[in-house]
Amino acid sequence: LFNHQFRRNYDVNNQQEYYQRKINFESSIRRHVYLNSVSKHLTNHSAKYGVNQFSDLSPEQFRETYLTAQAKVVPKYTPLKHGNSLKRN
Amino acid sequence: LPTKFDWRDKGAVNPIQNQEACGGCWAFSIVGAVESVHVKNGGALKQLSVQQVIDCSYNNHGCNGGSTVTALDWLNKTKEKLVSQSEYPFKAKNGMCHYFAPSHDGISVKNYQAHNFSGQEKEMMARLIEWGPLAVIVDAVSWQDYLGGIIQHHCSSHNPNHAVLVIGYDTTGDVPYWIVRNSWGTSWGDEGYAYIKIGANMCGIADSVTAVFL
Repeated sequence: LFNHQFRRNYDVNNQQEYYQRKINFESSIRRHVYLNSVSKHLTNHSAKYGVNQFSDLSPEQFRETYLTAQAKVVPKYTPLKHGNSLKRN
Repeated sequence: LPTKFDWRDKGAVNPIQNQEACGGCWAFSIVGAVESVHVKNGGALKQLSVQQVIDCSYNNHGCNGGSTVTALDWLNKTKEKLVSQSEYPFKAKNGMCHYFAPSHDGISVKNYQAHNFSGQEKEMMARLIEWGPLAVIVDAVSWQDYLGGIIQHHCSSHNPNHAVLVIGYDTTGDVPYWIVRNSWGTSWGDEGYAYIKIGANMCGIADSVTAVFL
């Protein structure tokens, strides 16, 4: 179902890749159980975790591909200096 | 402050984008901010070129990563005009920078601000309304598995690694939350959006906040 929904066409000649993706997917399922076990004690609006297009990636692959932003150290916001218009209002 | 506010209600937010396997979230977030602020200033909603920022913001690394502050600094210093997405389409990979004549139609940045709002998320709400959508850097490690709902746990603020656009907030329910526009397509999260609890600097949402002025 996952392969169909997210249009995965693994190379049939590369069984190693297929099994690695399968291992990643199974690890994701275990992670979802853990993440949801905390959320279920909260309200109906709490975050839900489950299968999505990233479920066949390892956390390292996900990080390398998608978590690539660099944060600069920026100055603390000071309302008196920057929020004059709000004060006037 | 109004109890809820959403720039989508003002027609100022384009549909969710998909960065595919390109690590250009930093470019998607600031281009989204420029598009929205252009509407806030009375302009029409346009889809601007993310690929232009990926290819031309020379102090960043294109699809290999980058910084929202560095990109805004480049846009501010060079006054490079952002052209439309149709003229410079997204290719999900690094490319050569295409230059356009100064007379070419586009939107340039007048100035920008970058601040840390941790402990001041109410101020951040006021600035969101006054300045327009805010490009922020969050720790999105747990977002790999996110399907929707308000993120209140499992989100540290120690490792900022993903750029997104805060387009609104809602404080009418039990848990007040930020409305966050991501760039991972509509099959991720809640039709491409995430909701993050306000008040605890969840995911480090208030640590690196940038606003653009046109």
